[in-house]
Amino acid sequence: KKDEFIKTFNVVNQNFKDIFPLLSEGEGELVLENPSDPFSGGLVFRASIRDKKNQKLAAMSGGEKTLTALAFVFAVQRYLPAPFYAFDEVDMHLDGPNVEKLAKMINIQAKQTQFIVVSLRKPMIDSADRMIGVTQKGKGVTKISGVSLKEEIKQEAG
Amino acid sequence: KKDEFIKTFNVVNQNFKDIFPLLSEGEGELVLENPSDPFSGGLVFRASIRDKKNQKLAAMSGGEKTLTALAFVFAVQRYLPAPFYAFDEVDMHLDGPNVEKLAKMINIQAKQTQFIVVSLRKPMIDSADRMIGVTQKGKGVTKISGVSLKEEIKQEAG
Amino acid sequence: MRIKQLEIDNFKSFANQNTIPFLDGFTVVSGPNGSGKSNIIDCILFALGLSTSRELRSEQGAGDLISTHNKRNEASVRVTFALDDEDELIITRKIKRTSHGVQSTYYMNDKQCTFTQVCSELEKYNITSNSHNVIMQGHVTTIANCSPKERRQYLDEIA
Amino acid sequence: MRIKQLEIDNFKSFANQNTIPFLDGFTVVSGPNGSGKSNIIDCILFALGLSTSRELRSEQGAGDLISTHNKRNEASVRVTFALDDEDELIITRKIKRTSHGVQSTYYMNDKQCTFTQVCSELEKYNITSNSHNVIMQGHVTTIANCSPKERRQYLDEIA
Ligand SMILES: Nc1ncnc2c1ncn2[C@@H]1O[C@H](COP(=O)(O)OP(=O)(O)OP(=O)(O)O)[C@@H](O)[C@H]1O
Ligand SMILES: Nc1ncnc2c1ncn2[C@@H]1O[C@H](COP(=O)(O)OP(=O)(O)OP(=O)(O)O)[C@@H](O)[C@H]1O
Ligand SMILES: [Mg+2]
Ligand SMILES: [Mg+2]
Repeated sequence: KKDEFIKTFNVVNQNFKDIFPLLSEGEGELVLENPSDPFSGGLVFRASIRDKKNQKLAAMSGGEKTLTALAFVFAVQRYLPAPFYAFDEVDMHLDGPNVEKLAKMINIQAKQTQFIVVSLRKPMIDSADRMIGVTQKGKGVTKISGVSLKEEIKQEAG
Repeated sequence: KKDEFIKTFNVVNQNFKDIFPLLSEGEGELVLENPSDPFSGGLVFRASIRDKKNQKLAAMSGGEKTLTALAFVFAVQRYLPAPFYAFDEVDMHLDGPNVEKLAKMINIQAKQTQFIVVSLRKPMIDSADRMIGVTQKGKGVTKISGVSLKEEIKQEAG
Repeated sequence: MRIKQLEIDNFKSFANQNTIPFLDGFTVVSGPNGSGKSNIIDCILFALGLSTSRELRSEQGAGDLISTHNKRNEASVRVTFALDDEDELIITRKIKRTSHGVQSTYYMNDKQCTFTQVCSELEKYNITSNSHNVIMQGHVTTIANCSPKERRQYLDEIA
Repeated sequence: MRIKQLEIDNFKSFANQNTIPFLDGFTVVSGPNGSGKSNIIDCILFALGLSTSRELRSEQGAGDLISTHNKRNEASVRVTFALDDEDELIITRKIKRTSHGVQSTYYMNDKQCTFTQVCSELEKYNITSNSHNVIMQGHVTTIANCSPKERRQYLDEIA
């Protein structure tokens, strides 16, 4: 059991180290509170974004926490992908450039797995393969306004 | 005590009714759970955005809850203004058109009181009187990059 | 494996029948505030049994998930997965308001089954209520804000 | 009345002295993620005693509010209010790391005073820890999500 866990931890940690710099201009790694007996301790993030030294996770900003959390989700996905990912406005704390970085990252991960991402931010909408438009009709009834973008363009392009 | 409360409630409620339609295409009012003995009950929002009937507050979307909450804050401000308001990314759940509506509303309220609003959204940044730019210098030190925009333009215009 | 389509009937703001096709790769869902974007994510969580009523923003229980746009007392969501071998897996959940409260029924490939059967089938494909493959609105920083122990436990599950 | 300027010294990401002027009307604060925008709001909450350390994201107590960019063991924030009659009100808060923990001292118009004196002075101008005039990042929907009782209690205070 412990061996299994350590094996999983090492792969996910390596993924996290690879992915973190792509999402933020920084470095990050996963650290076990008690490596000799992992089940008695927890798992912490050791991350430093844009040359900041020893950042405490609790003191990070909303955007920095978002990038750290998503790097972990992607690190796990590379180890053991779920069949689909559904994200609801995960970019809400991010500034423009970071929305673009995240969108690029999703594009890479979406080669392996299906991503359904709700977003209001332009860089995210622009980089998707296709968009499902949702509007309200009449007194609050949802209407799906079609699947558009690159799919149709790709088909038209032949 | 009860009379004082009812008087305050009536004014704030009237403000809420006036402000809510400006922020959302809807109608809203404040309702006391127990009007004859207000201190034994609570205060609920009865709101319906864009012709939706009887919306339960818990079922509202992130954007709708944001507009309802802010309409209440502004309704109280009109009754008893604080000397300043400091909002940190209150527009994060809002779509483009609603960010614009909120920015217009803040512009109106800022005639009476000082507003300091942290935002990443373009419509909000564009409608402010001035912007304080914040950047990171070196290994994580905050640098204030100056106060710009309309203030300087106004002065230049003479 | 991926989600091939959602068939939503009278669930939340989806009055009447709606079918939403999903393709592979990166799909973005966008539209005005309150139009029903998060309700699409809620459809998936509801049908697969991954969330409680409270998490689906229906504080007074599952009855609030039935659309208020008409007088019908039932709602359902049917999720079709395209499997890697051209086969399909279909999970359906129906709720019905009765005099004894709200009844919820699950179906797998259109045959009635139990919630436990749905869970154990989905677990084969790494879909559990703990897998961070669905992140609800406002919850993106939860993984950063939770305790170190909770975070480690998540790795225990996938080891 | 309004905030006229903030003088920040060694607080969080503000290593060394910083002075930020504030004018009347609508000022927006913008910049990249992690640059220090919320820390400006934290300065105001800290100096006026409106928040706990935890709310200021310093889980291990007030010591975490002192900048890690140098070896200094103290930090301070000085808020200057412009009053309606051309007069000023200045509230300063200093923290110092000592061998017995972190000491916090308040000053009103540069004369040492107690936290209670600061609170009662600010109350005259409708600034309390319950007034929704400061909304922290991620908390905008709190007023919609809190209980009806809590919402009514808020009106009690201003009646
Ligand atoms: N049972 C129901 N019947 C009818 N409408 C409902 C029901 N439950 C919820 N709604 C409505 O659905 C809407 C919420 O939709 P949703 O949360 O999906 O919006 P959204 O597109 O995600 O918006 P945002 O961008 O603000 O997050 C609300 O206006 C709510 O009143
Ligand atoms: N005591 C401290 N010393 C040095 N830096 C600190 C200290 N406390 C917090 N910080 C740093 O301040 C930064 C956070 O700043 P802040 O939360 O103000 O960012 P922000 O501009 O609001 O970003 P976002 O747009 O993501 O919300 C973090 O990177 C954090 O590491
Ligand atoms: Mg939503
Ligand atoms: Mg911030």
